[in-house]
Amino acid sequence: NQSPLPLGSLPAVPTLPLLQALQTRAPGSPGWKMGPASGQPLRYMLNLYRRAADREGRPRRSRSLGTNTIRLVQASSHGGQPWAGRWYLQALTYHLEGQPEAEQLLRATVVYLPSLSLAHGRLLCALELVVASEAPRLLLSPTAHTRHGWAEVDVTPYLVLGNSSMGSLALRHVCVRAGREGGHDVPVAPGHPFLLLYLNDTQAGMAPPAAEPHRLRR
Amino acid sequence: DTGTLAHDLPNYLREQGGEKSDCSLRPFPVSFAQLGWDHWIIAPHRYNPRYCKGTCPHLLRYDYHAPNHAVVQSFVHQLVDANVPRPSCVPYRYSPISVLMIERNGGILYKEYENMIAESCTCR
Repeated sequence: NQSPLPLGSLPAVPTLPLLQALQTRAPGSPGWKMGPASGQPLRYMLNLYRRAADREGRPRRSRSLGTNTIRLVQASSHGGQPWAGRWYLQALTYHLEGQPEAEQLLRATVVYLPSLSLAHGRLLCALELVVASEAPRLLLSPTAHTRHGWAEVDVTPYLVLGNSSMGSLALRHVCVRAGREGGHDVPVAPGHPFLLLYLNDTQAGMAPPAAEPHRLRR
Repeated sequence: DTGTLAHDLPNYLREQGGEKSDCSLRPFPVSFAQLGWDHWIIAPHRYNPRYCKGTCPHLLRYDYHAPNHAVVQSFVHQLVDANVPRPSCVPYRYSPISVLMIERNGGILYKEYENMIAESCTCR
C-alpha cells in the first residue's frame, strides 16, 4: 500500500525530531508551500550532500562537514533595475527570524560566483556588507574557493555580534561586465549569493521539549 | 554452567536447526515517494531503514546483546509460564541518515537525523 502517512494521525506534540519536522514543515502541514528552491543554490546543496553522505544517505565516516545541520537561506532583493551600463548593483537581505532555538550557530558563510562567463567576456562580482544605510560599505574578501568556482565569505562575526544583529544580514552584490571591445552581451542577472548557516542541532537525535517551534530571542 | 543448562532446557536441541527464522536484520528499501515525503525530502532517493524479525531463541546467545532481564524472561516463558512471551526481536543499534530538505521559505536544509537505520538486532 503506497498511500502516504496521514499527518492527522501524528500526536499533537511530536516526541521525535523527524515527526516534529514533518508536522511543521512537510507538505500538507499548515502554511506549507513549495519554495522556489532551484538553480544554483540547489546544485550547490546537492554537491554538498554528495560529499557528506553516500547514495543511501549514510553520513560518510569522514564527516567532513563538521556539523549535523546546514541551512541555506536565500536572499530577498530590493531596489529597482540592477543594471546601470556595465555595472550590476543589487541590495540583498537575508532574514534569519524563526530559526529553531535548538540549532546553535557555529559558522556562517555567504557563497557566490566571483566570475561568470559571458559570450563576449566575463562578469566579475564582489560582495559588500551594509552595516547601516549611511555608513561606508565593507568589501568582503573570499575566505575559500570551492571546486565549482564558488567563493565563500565568512560572515560569522556579523551575525553573532549581539543577539540584536541576528535578525537579518544586509549585503550588496556588485558586478562589472568585462569583455572585448564591441561585444554586445544581453545583460544576464547573476544568481543571488546565498547564506549558509552551519548549525549544531542539539536535538537531532533526542526528544525535543514539549513546546511548539521556538524562535530566536531578538 | 551455561553448557549444561542449555542441555537441560526442554526443546533446546530441537531449536538448533531453526536458525533461519532466528531474530535477524532484514533489508527493506523504500522510497520517500512511498512514504509521501518526496516533495519535501529531495535526497537521498533511496532509504533502507531495515527491520528486525524472527524468533528469539530459548537460550539467548551472546551476540543478541540481550540484557539480563531478557534472559530471565526467556527462562520464565520456557520453564514457568508460557503466557509470558519470549523476548521480542527488536533493533539494538542504529545509524543516522543525512537528508536534504526543501523548506517552505525556499531555503534548503541539510540535516542528519540519528537512529534512522537499524544496524543490528537484539532480544528484549
